[in-house]
Amino acid sequence: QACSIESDASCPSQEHDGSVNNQCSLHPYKVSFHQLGWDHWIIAPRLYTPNYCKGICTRVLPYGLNSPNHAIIQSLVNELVNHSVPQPSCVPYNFLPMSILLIETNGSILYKEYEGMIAQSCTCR
Amino acid sequence: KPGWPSTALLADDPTLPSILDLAKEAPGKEMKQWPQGYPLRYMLKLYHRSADPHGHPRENRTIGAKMVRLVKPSANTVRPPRGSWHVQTLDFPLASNQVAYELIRATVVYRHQLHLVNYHLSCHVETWVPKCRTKHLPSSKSGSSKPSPMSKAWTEIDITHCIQQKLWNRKGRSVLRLRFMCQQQKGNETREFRWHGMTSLDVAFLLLYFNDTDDRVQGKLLARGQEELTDRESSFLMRSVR
Repeated sequence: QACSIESDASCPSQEHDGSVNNQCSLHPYKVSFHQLGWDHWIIAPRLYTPNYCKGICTRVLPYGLNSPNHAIIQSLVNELVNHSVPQPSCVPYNFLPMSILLIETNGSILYKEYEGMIAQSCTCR
Repeated sequence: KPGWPSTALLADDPTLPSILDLAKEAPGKEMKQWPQGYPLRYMLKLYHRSADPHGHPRENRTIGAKMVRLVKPSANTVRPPRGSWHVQTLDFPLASNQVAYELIRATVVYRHQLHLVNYHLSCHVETWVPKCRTKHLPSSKSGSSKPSPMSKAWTEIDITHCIQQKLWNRKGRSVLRLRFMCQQQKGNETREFRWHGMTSLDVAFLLLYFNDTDDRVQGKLLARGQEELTDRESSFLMRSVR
C-alpha cells in the first residue's frame, strides 16, 4: 500500500539519515477557486483539496512507496555512480476524482467528474 | 495576474495540460451574467446529490453519467397568438462532434405551468424533428426510483431517441428546435398575454448526459469538451502539415 493520509499506519518508518519528518509523504492542502481566480466560472465546490507530495526520496526507497524499479536504480546511480543524476522525485501516486459544476464560455452549465484531481498517496520515481 | 496561469504557460502548445487549456478558454471576467433562476438551482441540486461538499463523487449517486451539460436556448422566436394559444420556438445548439463522449441521454426540462400575475397557462413542448418519439419522465414525487431535482411547476421529457437518431453525429453544428406552446386557462382569454420579462431560460432548457469513451480523455482534466479539443488538434495538425 502506498503511504496515504487515510492510513498513516501504513507509512514506512524512517530509518535513514534521521530525516523522519522530511521523507516523501502526502501533505494535506486546501485552496479556494477564488484564490486561483477561477471563481467566476466554477460554481461548486468552492474549496479544492489537491494535497501535495513533498519530502526526500532516501537512498533506500521504502517498500511502501511503490517505487518502480527505475527509481530504485536511479537512486543507486545517484549514490554510487554519478551524483549529477538526481535522486528520484517525490510525486503523487494515486489520485481521486472530483466533481465540478462550472459555467462554460457559451453560458451552458456543466457538471463533470474529473479524474486525477486529488492526490491520495505519494511515491518516489 | 494573480490566480491566472502566465501567458507563457498558455502558449499555443498542444501538449499543454488541459487544465490550462480550460483556463485559456474560461469565460472572461467581464462575464458577469451567470445563469440565474431555476436552471442554476436545478444543476446545483443535481451537483449536491452527486457529490459531497468537498466535491468527492458520492458512491451512491444516481446521475448515471460522468458529465451533464445544461444547454440554454440560443434563440427564441415568439409567434403571434392563435386564440388562447401562445407559442415560442426555441433553438438549442448541439455540438455533436464530441468523439470522446458518448451521448447517453437527452431530456428537455420545461415549465408546464406558468402562473403569472394575471395569467395561468398550461404548457407543453413539441419537437420539430419528424417521427420523434418523446417520453414524459415521472417526477420524483410520483414514485420514480431515481431522485430528480425537479420542482412541481416543471416537467421533463426524454428526447434521447430524437437526438440520437436525427441530430447527433451530424457533421458540423446542428440545432434542436422546439415549439413551446402555452394555452391560457379559461377565464383569462380576454387579457392580452405577452412574454415580456421572461427569458427563454425561464421556460425550457436541454440536458445532455455523457459518458466518456476514451481513457486518455478521462485523464485530461477539465478539457472543455472534445469539440474544442478536436478543433485545436485539427488546427495544430494543419499547421504541421503546412
